[in-house]
Amino acid sequence: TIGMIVIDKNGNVAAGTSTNGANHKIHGRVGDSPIVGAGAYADSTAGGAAATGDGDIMMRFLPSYQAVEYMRMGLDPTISCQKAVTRIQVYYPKFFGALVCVNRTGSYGAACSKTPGFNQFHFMVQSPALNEASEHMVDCI
Amino acid sequence: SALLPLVINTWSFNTATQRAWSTLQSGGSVLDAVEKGCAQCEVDQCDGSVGYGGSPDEHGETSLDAMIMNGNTMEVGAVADLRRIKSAISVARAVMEHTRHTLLVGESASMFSQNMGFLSEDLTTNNSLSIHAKWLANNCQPNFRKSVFPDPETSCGPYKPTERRQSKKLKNLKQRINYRSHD
Repeated sequence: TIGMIVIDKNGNVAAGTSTNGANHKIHGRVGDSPIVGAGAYADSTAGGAAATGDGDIMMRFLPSYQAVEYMRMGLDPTISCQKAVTRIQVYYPKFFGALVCVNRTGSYGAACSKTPGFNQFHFMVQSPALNEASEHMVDCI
Repeated sequence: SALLPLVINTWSFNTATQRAWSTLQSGGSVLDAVEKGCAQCEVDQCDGSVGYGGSPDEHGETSLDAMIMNGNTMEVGAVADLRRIKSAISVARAVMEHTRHTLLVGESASMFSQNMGFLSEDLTTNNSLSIHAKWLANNCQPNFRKSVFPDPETSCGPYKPTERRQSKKLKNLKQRINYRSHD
């Protein structure tokens, strides 16, 4: 799955997702990606977030919406992503998933849920502060 | 802000980031950038989890999900369980721009796509056929069914429901699922 957030110089925010879902899913199964607030969410007054991972779990918690609401409250994007992840971990301690978050001023962060075989999460960023598209990484919590 | 504009996306999908960025730099809107960036991943079949020819279902068929959201107007377009159409993110944008709805699904979404001028074509590739064949040869493992007969942890279907049970085996099963199989 790809989940993407774009903000222009005027602070307009858009979000998108695209996926072919889970391998060997039951015919007709849909994950979190096309669900607003689950796969991604954007609100130009607060920021945007996009999720990836086990959509069957993540779609139950609307983590992208949750993260954007944390940023609206003034929390740092990394903290917002982490708090959205930990809310899911209360019920599913080792779920497979990650989030990227960016606030309306362009500060960004990410978080992921540590599970066997998944200890770090890689994501891409491009902005005037970077010469080119740059890969970033966070350790999972 | 010196931090803006900005493109951020999940996973190490470099070409998608670059495509979104170049779209923005050439005067495109944020929606254009999201659409072009995600579309690039669909063409590239990013890590097999985006676009045609990946993540075959129990029948061996690939279906696509996509969504696009305008953070100014809160308009959304989405498609789910889309079949035989490669450009899922562009269909999602068509849902946003050419309907008053938010989400279209399944065969009806495919029909809508064709009416909007999108090409209908097989999403199967040799790779997705191979993934499906290996899954069948491995007694349909891993498997998302539960509380059915025959036992989905050892056997392929067709399945019939049995009494509900929450077993530890289900938790173990999850750990066997490939981490490149993600939403």
